[in-house]
Amino acid sequence: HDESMEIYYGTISVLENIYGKNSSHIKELLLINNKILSIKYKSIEARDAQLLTSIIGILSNLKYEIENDLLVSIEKSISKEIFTDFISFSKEQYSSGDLKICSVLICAALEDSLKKIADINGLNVTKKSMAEIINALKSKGIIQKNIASLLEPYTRLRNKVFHADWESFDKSEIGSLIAFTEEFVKDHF
Amino acid sequence: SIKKRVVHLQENAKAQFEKL
Repeated sequence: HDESMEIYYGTISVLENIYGKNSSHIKELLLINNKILSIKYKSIEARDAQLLTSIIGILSNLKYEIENDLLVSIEKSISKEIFTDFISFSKEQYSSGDLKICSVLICAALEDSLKKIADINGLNVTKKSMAEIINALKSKGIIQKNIASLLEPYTRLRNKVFHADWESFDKSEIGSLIAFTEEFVKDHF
Repeated sequence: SIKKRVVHLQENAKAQFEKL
């Protein structure tokens, strides 16, 4: 019974790692376990065998998703939603609100999307600067050289924005960054 | 990697199921 429970908790831990703590996948497994616990079985072994059957199914499906890169596409579609929200909020601020808020939002969206692409491709970019991340992505062929060159001036703009150097850039530069980021997210997510 | 963990768990689950 201990071994079965170890496998059960191991599966929960893997699901947490992949889908997050409150994911529907975990809820489903907990539900299966509760259902099995509520039914009378001849023995603990019979109950464990029933639970293991479900666990084997869940793990087989997980293996299939990993092998077919489906997890990455789930991750990508979630990321896209987040970035799209950021971009549209930034655009709202651009047309009727505060240029400072707008610029911070769009710079964060672009930098974060670069980090996410690196992360999805297995690059460790913790504590790396935006320029370093762009170089890493370029050298691995994850982004094209011409895109990397387009990103260079935006790295300088990002530094101005995040150093609250409000006087050193104008609205049109931020407008151009918004348009670029929108296309970039569309192409990479 | 996560795939290794999944495969390992799956094998353990199958072996344990056979035992029961």
